[in-house]
Amino acid sequence: NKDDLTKDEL
Amino acid sequence: MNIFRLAGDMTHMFSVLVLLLKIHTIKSCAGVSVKTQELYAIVFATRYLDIFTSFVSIYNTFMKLVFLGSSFSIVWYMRYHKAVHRTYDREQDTFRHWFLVLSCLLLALLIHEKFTFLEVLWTFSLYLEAVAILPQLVLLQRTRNIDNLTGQYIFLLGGYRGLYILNWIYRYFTEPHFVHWITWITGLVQTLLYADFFYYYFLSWKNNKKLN
Repeated sequence: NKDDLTKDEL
Repeated sequence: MNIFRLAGDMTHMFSVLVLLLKIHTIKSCAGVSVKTQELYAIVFATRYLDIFTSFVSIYNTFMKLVFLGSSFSIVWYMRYHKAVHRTYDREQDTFRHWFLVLSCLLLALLIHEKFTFLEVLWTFSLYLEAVAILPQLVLLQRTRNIDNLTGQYIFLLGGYRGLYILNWIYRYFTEPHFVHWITWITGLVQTLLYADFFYYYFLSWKNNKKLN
């Protein structure tokens, strides 16, 4: 979902 | 993943490894601000809370462990390793960095994308990372000169967020609705804080003289 997408950066 | 973000992560990893190597090899932390290192340890601790709950990729988890491990090791060396601690410049490293922590926490409670525990701490870590270099830059100005390893550390640290800005521009144009104002603004502020350091670093490199 959107969450994982936004938190894929370090 | 794109080349800008990969280059940014590699630059960031090298910056912390350069510093850790320097401290471990020559058993000295002269010219290094432990306050900046503590702020970075807090940044990683609050940003990577989801390391066990949400798995993104092997690379992502591996890099989080590298950043957590290196930042806490550097703080440990500077605070508790006798030989290294002796070279710590306590009189000059006097920036009241707890005020930075407090103000970033308050700001995160006010401005965030979602009001959840993880999201507020994640936002806090972005605000704190933007200003974490301040104690180090103040120490740099006080001690007037800087050994080249610390200079390389700061240069790489400033460069990594600049590469991330290119990554955000790239993702904005290639991914629909990729918009994250808080990340972008904090990343820009962070990079701008290094601007004058980059200027003097470039001058010292161009005139091939010691950075001071």
